[in-house]
Amino acid sequence: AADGQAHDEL
Amino acid sequence: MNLFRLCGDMFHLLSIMVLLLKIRATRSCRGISLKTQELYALVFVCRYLDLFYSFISVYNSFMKVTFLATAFSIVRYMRYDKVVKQTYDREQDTFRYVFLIAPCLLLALVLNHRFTLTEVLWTFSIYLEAVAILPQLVLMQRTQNIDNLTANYVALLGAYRGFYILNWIYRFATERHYRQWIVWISGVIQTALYADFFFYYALCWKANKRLQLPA
Repeated sequence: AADGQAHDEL
Repeated sequence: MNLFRLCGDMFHLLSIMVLLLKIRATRSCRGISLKTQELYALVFVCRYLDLFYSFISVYNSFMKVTFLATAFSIVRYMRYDKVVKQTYDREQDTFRYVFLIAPCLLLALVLNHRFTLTEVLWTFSIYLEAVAILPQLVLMQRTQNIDNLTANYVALLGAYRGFYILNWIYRFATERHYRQWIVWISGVIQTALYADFFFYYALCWKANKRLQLPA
């Protein structure tokens, strides 16, 4: 996401 | 997804498998802190609520479900399995939950990216994961004989942390918008907690001795 806060890790 | 992250995840999975295998094969959970295991289960529940409303990849969802299921399976063995629960070091595993949960919850309420229920719970899970190993480390320090599987379990968890830090450094260098300072700071603290353990783990490994932590 643009704000770098996508929770794409585990 | 980069190689560091994949290695981190695999070490995490391996650590859980080693623990489950130890419990199932030896019918014993000696040396394992139930407090740490329950805190991990809580961490996963709070963090993976997004299973219900966001989808990243099949890999992510699969791993989330696996971590949740294995965490609850370990807790179930330690609490309810007739044989296994008798091997639990109840008197030694005295760390108080509230000392870890309360500060993490407070911090998550204050330091978060967005004040929404799921975001605060996610942040809480990040803070809590950083310190959830403490009851396990305290228990190991009290235990005279740490068996190899327990030592390896903690070492694998440490390796998982190490690789995640490499993953963040890599992402920081390669992705324009990768600025997750909450994750960074918590992650570094969490990994630092293992430093002391790793020092003695390496020492004993070099000397080919059983792991013993100094009192």
